[in-house]
Order: sequence, then C-alpha cells, then structure tokens
Amino acid sequence: PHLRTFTDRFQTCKVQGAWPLIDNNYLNVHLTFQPPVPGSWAVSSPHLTIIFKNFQECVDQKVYQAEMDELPAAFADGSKNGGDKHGANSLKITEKVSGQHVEIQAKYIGTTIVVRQVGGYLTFAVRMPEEVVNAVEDRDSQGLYLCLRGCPLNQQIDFQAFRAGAESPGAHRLPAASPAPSAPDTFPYETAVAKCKEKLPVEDLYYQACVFDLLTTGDVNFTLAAYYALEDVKMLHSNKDKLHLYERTREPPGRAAAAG
Amino acid sequence: CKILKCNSEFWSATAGSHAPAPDDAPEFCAALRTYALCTRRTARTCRGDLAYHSAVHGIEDLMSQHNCSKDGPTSQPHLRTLPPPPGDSQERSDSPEICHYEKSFHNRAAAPNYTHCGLFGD
Repeated sequence: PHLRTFTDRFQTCKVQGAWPLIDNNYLNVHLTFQPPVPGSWAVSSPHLTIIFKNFQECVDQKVYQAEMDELPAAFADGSKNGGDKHGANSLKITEKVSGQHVEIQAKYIGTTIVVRQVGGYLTFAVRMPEEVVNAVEDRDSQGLYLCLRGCPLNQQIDFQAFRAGAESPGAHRLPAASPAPSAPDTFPYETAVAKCKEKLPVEDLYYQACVFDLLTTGDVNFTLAAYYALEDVKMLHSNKDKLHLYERTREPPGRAAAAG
Repeated sequence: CKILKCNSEFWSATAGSHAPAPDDAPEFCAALRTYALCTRRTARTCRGDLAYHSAVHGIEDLMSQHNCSKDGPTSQPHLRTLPPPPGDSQERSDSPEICHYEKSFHNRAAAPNYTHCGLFGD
C-alpha cells in the first residue's frame, strides 16, 4: 500500500502479515495482509482492525473491523457509540455512503478516522492531535508503528527506479531491480498516465502512486483509491499547503518556476 | 531540557495542590505517573539539570506519601468544561468534561496541533 505518515513522508511498502498503523495509549490500528497467492502479483485484501481503548468515564473498549466488501456501520459488538458510560457519545460511527465510506469521531481524544472501500481496496485516514500521537508508554519500543515511522527501508518500493523503467518506450514492465511484481500486459504507460491525470491533474505523489498501481495491477479502480486518498487529505490535514507531496528531487511546478 | 513543561503540566493537572482530598487520590496518582513519564522523556536532555533532578526526587516523595503505585493509568489530557457546541443535539449535555478533548485547549495559548496519516492502494 501507499502510506503518508504523520510527518508527511510518503512511502510505498511491500507488506505481508500484520502491520501496526497506530499504537498509543488510546488507540490501536493494524492491518493484516494475507500472504499473496503463489503466482499472483498482489496480496489478497487487507483486514483493518481499530481498537479504541477504555477511557475513564467516556468510552468502554470498542473494536471496529473492516475488510473487503465488509465495511460495517457499527463496532464489532453492534453498537454505534462508546457504550454505557456517561460520555459514550464522544465516540460515534457515521455511515456516509453505505458499504463505501464510514467516519468514526472520537471526540474524547480529538480524533477523526475515515475508512473507505474504493473499487476493490480499503483506504484508511486519520486526523489526530500531536499530543495523542505521542502518548505512548515507551516511545522507543512502541513508536515503531507505520503512521509515525513509516515502513522499514528494505520494505519500501522506489518510485523513481520503477518509473525510469516504465517510461522507456514500449517497456511498461518494471525494471528487474524494482521489487514490485509486474502486472499482466494490459496497461501501456501512456494509458496509465492518461487515466490518472483524469482524476489527479496535479502530478504529485498521489498521481505517481496511481500510475504505479495501474501498471503493476492493471486495475483502473486504483485511480479512485488514489483520488479519495487525496480527498481525505483535503478534509483531514490541518496544513492546506501540504496537500500535495512531491518526490524529494522534484520541486512543485510553481516553486521550481519561481526558483528559475 | 523541557523539564519546566513537565512541571507546568503537572501543576495545571492538579491545580497546584500537593494534598489532594482522599477521593481525588486516584486522579492525583495518575497525574504523578504522567509527570514521571514526562520526566523520563526529558532524561537524556536534562541530565545534570538541578530542576530535573529535584522534580524526579519530588515525584518519588509524593508517590510514597500518597501510596501511589508506579504502574497504572496516567492522567489524560486535562479538559475544561464548556457548554457543548450548539446544534449537537445527540451530544449529552451532561457528558463529563474529560470527554471533550478540544475544550481543554480553550484556556491554553496554542490550539491543538493536528496531524494526518493515510493509507491506500493494495
């Protein structure tokens, strides 16, 4: 998956098994990827688990679970709020679009979570106060979760290496060095670019991720996954100047022009 | 060395009282544990700083005075009571103050800093 961390780093990770997205005193979020079926080029669908920990007189512990074609509008116990405590309504689930878009408001920790199912894929986004992000018992051990530290270097896929190979005329296969599996021959590079530009006119990393996904999976639904991921950034990110992220070596068009 | 931030957070969490009423003891112990956690985080940068070492000793004294255990819940962000925002009819107006995180920032200079994380794709 493509990951944007709390520190606005953007990474594409090769993942299998269970990965902690968030792990602090109030909230635990993890994704479980089943290992890929031999011979396929993609991992099967992820399983998202969100645990809201017991919080004083506000909420009991609540678990939310989502997977492909299963985006419930309630917690695992069937409730839609924080339980029986006095402040139970400071935790609420709201279904925005049935089976496609759910929002969870955790007012007691100033946190908003958005879970979507787009095409055949789950997307996750969260807005959280820094104070809550850093509320871990022992930062050295618990700080290793994806949203805070990203994925390990040896698990990351390098867009630039991938694009260098994909742009060469006619060759839309991934360069041998790139670790990502290549899709069946269904998407010429130019077509992928055109499809992504329809929804993502700004050539930032969301656009790059879209092209990468179309070339490696041949599934045009990925255009929507990248589009809605950027929509969630617009809704949840507090710094509107940081909506678009660019590769380190590239300045945003405006800034490059200004720098002459 | 940010030991003074730990000190001020502790004072604001306990309204400066050293001798809590008996039924406030759990809250006081939770605030002390938060204070201890905060000083641990500053340990590396505050080594040698008198304010840091006196804070560490002070915490130990207060914890033994009030029979606070080292393990246990830490105190959550200290929240203030304000009338619930208009229009939020579902919100129970008597919901405890501690369940409205953002209100705790009305009385502090800075609003909370929010961060965002997102994941998408396969």
